[in-house]
Amino acid sequence: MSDNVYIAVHGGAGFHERKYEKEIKHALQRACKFALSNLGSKHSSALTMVEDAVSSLEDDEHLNAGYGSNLTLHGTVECDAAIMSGKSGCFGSVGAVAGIKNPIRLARSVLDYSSIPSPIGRIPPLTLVSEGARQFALSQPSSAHLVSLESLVSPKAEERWRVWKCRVTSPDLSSLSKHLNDIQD
Amino acid sequence: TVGAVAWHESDGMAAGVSSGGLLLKYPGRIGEAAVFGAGCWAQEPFDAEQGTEMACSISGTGEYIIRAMLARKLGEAFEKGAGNFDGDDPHEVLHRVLNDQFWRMCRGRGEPNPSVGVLLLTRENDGRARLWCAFTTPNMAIAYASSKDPKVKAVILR
Repeated sequence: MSDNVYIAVHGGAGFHERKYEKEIKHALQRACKFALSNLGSKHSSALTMVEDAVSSLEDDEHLNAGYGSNLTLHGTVECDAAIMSGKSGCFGSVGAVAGIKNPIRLARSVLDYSSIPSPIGRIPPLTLVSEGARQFALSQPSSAHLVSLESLVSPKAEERWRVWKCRVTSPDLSSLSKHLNDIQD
Repeated sequence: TVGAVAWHESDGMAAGVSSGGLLLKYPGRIGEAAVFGAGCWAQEPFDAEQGTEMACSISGTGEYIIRAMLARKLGEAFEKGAGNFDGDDPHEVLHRVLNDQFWRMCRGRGEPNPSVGVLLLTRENDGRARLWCAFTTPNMAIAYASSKDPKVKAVILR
């Protein structure tokens, strides 16, 4: 490992159940190792390390991103992701996008697209959302590949959604808002 | 929400964040992980005199983090002049931004206990990188490694 690098990841600030502590730590360790695994290659950079680490975390069902995300009111997965370079100040993000396996890779494609000069002087986007972001993914050869909407719904996320969805209709709404906030990440 | 911060000798600092958002959120709702200056920030001052190289990734109640433009606010706090940064300890900077600015803004909007977690990587003039973590929630899960010490340390801070 020739390059001189540092990497750090987080699995969210919130409420991590003790019974999943081991799985969550393993997910974080895998992400750091994956980010360090490409060092020495010509694509090695802080941006690629961040993209690799976050995409590894998105694949873990115990974390609220990508596969295993919290579900919307309608029981679907919609994700947000962003990436930024300190040297260039370049930024790319996607919002409320469905059916994308690794949203961070799509955000990186938005960032890379913004650094390509437009022949007609078009101002590149900072952020793409929803269906537009999905269409952009279709047009990008190497970015986050599209998957079926259902494939991002994990059994655990669906179970949690059922429990809380029916509580939304319960008469004692005050108890819901207090606890719902406590289990968000 | 998940995130990463990194420093590489080829391109300096970078930051990222990704989130499935709030449970039972309205379809179409976006959180801090989609918004410029809110969920992640990375900067490299022109020279050490201008401030500190930093990268941060943020998690928590998206609506309040967006209102506070929290990630960019943290970046400005490490710039000379703009953020009245005069070399003080990153712990002080974190405390000032989270307590004085973010917390006060949330309280002003009737949110007594906003959830927020920050993972921050700074690099001193001597080249050493330092990692910081601040959170108002019951816990925050982090892991870190370097080329010099590739054995990954993972911990759930409570």
